Amino acid sequence: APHGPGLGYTQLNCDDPETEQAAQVALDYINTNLAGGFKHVLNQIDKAELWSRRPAGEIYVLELDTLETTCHALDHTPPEKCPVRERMEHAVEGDCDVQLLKMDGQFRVLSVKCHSSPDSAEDVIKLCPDCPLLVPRNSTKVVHAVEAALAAFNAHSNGSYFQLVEVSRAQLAPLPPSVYVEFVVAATDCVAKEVTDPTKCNLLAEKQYAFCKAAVPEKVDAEVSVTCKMFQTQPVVPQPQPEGTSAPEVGPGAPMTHQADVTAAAGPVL
Amino acid sequence: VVVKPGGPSLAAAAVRPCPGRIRHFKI
Repeated sequence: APHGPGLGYTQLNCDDPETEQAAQVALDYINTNLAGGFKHVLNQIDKAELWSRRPAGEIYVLELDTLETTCHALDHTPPEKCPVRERMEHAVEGDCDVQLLKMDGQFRVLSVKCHSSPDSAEDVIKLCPDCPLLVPRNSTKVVHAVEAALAAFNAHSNGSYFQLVEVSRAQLAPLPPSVYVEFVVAATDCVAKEVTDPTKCNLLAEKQYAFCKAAVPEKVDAEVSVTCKMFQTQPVVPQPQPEGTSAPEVGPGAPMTHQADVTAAAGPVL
Repeated sequence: VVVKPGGPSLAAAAVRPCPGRIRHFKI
């Protein structure tokens, strides 16, 4: 349709306070609704358009460049206080196309589409030839490293047996040959010292997550170092159910629910 | 360069509204 009066768009200045405010609302939405991985912070606003909307309001169409932080999605640290992943740790950037509606002075996220990609290996090696490089999280070396790290963690646990939830990132270090892994675990209803069959252990209804970092040397019988940060337990949140459906299963074997999923439906309002 | 009176100034034309500033580093 031809553009009528008032239906066109205006190119905004990417560094305008209002554009930055819209970008921040989008970033908050992205970080609140992460299914896993790490929180991101704004690095650069690539494009900003303002479209008028009928019958009322304005639509902000933004292209955002983000950078991965070291805070896991389950970490409650505000993203602005999270350190950006350094280039020597093999940084990861995000490219996001977002649309926000501004009405009555309030922003509401309409759509978000993000794609993340790591820095190129060549760039990291140029910066430091011995820096560990990111590798696929499902590679054999990584899977073995995570298993070894989790076994070491559980061997020293005086309480619950912890189960793997997610492998968040993995790097291969050349000297000495080691695998650096970052992963999420959750407490189960089994006692670590008494577990005989881990497959029979169930995640607790009130989720107790921990984020772990481990260095696993490739040399056989070398010492594995693993440190985990426990997060506050996440209370069981009843999910709104459509009429005629039964209440959600919240037993120990119920599927995991991130609190972020609950806020997704409503959308953030500034 | 001929600038018409009342047209955009050269300074205004030089302003690049986007992309915006880089806050950390560019990959």
